[in-house]
Amino acid sequence: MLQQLGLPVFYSPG
Amino acid sequence: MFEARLAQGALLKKVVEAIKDLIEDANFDCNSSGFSLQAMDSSHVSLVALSLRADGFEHYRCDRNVSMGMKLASLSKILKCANGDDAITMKSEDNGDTITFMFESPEQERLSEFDLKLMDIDSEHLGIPDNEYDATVKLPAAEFQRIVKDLSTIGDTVEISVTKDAVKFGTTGDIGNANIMCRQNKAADKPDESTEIDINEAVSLTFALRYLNSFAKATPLSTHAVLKLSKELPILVEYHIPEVGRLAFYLAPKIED
Repeated sequence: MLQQLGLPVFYSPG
Repeated sequence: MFEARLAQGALLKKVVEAIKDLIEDANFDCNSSGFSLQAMDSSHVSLVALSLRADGFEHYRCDRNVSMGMKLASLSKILKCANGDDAITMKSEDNGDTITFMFESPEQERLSEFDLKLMDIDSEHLGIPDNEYDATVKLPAAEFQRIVKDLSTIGDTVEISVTKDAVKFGTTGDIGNANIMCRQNKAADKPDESTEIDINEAVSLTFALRYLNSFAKATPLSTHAVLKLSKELPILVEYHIPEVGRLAFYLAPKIED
């Protein structure tokens, strides 16, 4: 199964 | 006050059509350097980043930084009332609660004004570092649109693999599978049809086709789509708007559970 990652996993709140 | 006139009003229409299905409402940020927007879709998987430079406008004035919250569906309704060859001027007073859109026909025999109510929107900004990407693929925007559309008829996700000479798009679904390969092609006589690959390292990542199809709605803005990929990073899909700015989309990859 593929899991959809979210953008906040990669980029910090700025 | 804020006032900006875009002679090619169609650009604004195309920008809004490209993003209105992805984001419901967003803050448009205006400052002396230009008009921009950053917004995530409701599932926080993709992000839209629009930037229209002040010098891309025929006239641009922004006395103080303003953030104008708009519902994209409402903005789209209003911009649909502008003709494709109209010039569009946006105006808003400081601390005003509306933005005015003025449409002028080329011969100026028809002038219309629409006011849109502004909204207070809590927006979450993400700090996106200027990444070095493993691979950059520049391909005709219409070609990219066709690839993601065709693959969507077979599967839900696409694996994008970039090597030195080619980019491969592959999908798998209940009825079978599909692969589309585009080779590097720098046809000097047909620059609009060129496919260019710039690679530091081969890379292969998987993405939801639903979002890529949504990004491809920006196709009318640019001859080419630029895809930037790095291992374990969101893909960046960029559309350069000649002489005005760019519309960019970020999409987080899917990984094996």
